Formats: sequence, C-alpha cells, structure tokens
Amino acid sequence: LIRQRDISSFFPEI
Amino acid sequence: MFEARLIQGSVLKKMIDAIKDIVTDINLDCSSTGISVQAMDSGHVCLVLIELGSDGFEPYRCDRNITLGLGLKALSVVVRCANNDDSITIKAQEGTDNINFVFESPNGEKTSQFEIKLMDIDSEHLGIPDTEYDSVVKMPSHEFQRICRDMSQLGDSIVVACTKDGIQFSASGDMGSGKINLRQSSLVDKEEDQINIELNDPVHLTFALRYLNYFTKATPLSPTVTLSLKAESPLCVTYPIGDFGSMKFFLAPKIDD
Repeated sequence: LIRQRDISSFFPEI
Repeated sequence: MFEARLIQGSVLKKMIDAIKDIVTDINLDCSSTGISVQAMDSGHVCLVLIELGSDGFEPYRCDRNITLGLGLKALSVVVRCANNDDSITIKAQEGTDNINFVFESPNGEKTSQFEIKLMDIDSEHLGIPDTEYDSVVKMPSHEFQRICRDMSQLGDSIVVACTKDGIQFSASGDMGSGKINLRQSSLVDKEEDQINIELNDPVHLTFALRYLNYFTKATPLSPTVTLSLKAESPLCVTYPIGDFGSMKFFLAPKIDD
C-alpha cells in the first residue's frame, strides 16, 4: 500500500 | 496604503498561471520587505510558497503589514486583460475591501484599471524551516517538464533517485516502465543548460506525477529549476523569479506502508 502523507504534517503551524 | 508596481507585468501573469490549477484562493501577505504567499491544495498534498522582495517593484510602498485575500479565478481573469509588456500596479487602501490593478503600456498611451473584491481567507500558516537536503539538483526547467510529462505516460508515480552517478527518474505501469538518467554536465555554453548535482547522501523517493505536472506550469517563469530532496521529507521544487523572488512547491513523498 502506498500512502500520501498530508504536507502540513511536515511543517510546524505558526 | 499598499502600492507595488511590477514593470514586467507578464511575470504576474505567469505566476498565476503556475498556481491556478492547484489552489483556488490565496492570501498576499504584504510587508515592508515584500510580498509572500503560502497556500496548500485542497487535498493538503502540496504547498506553494511565493516570495517576492520589495526590490523587484518600483515603487514599493507598504505602510503597515496587510493581508490581501484573493480568489484566483478573479485574479486570473483580470491579469489576462494586461498585455505582456504592460507594467502592473497593485494598490490597496487600508480599511477597504477592494484591491486595484492598474496596467500601463510601455509608452503610457493605454492605461486600464480593474478592481477585485477582497476575500477573508482562513488558512493555516506553516513554518518552513531551512533544511539540509541530501541532494540538490539544478537543471533546465524545460527538461524537468519534459521528464514529468513523459513519465506520466507510464504511471502515476515517479521514483527519483540521486546517487554519485547522477539523478534517475523512473516510472512503471501496466504498459511497461521507463528510466531517465541525468549526469552532471561537464561543458555547456549557457549556464541555464547546465545540470548541477550536489550530493550529500544518496536519496530515493516516490512522488505523485500529477502534482509534479502541475508544478511544471511554472516553467515559463524561469529557464532553470532546482529539486531539493531529503529522505522521508517533502520534495522542494524551486523556480527563481528574476533576481528578486522565487516560487517553491513542496510535495509530500509517497510512503510504502
């Protein structure tokens, strides 16, 4: 299974 | 009062063309140092970051930090009314809910004015840290566009692998498979034709071609593109905008579960 991660999970929210 | 005049209005047209298939609304964050835009696609798979320094505009005036929310559909309609050699001035008064666009022909004989209603766009703001990438590859932007287009004939995903031998793009599907290898250039006449590969660590990542093909809509902005890769991290695809800005696209890798 190939999954596409949410881009926002890689960067901190400011 | 916010006012920014871009001598080469065609740059704004190209920027909007590059992102209008990915995002529907954008916030222009304007400050004394310039304009920045951060936006994600509706599926939160990719992130667009545009940074334009104030030195790219003449004049540039931003009395107070201001966020201007715009629908890309309206923006796209308006900028299409500008000729490629027109200058474009963006103006916004504090306290109003409109943004103004003024187009001027080079000889000053024709001026056009348009107004767009501002929108209140609620978007999360992410911090993009400086990253030490495993590999940074600079190549002609038309070459990257061609590779993405060709590979998408074969499959939905592209595997990008950087090693000491160069960078390899590969894709496979029901029909078959393909591989394209690029090596660092030795001697080229024009710097923009150069392929430059910086390798700190070998890296191997898989990405959705659909998004890469969206990103290559920015090709008219710059003769070169830079791919920055790091294991288990988003790919960063950077198109410089003149010598005063850049358009960056971040794409989350596909992960085998």
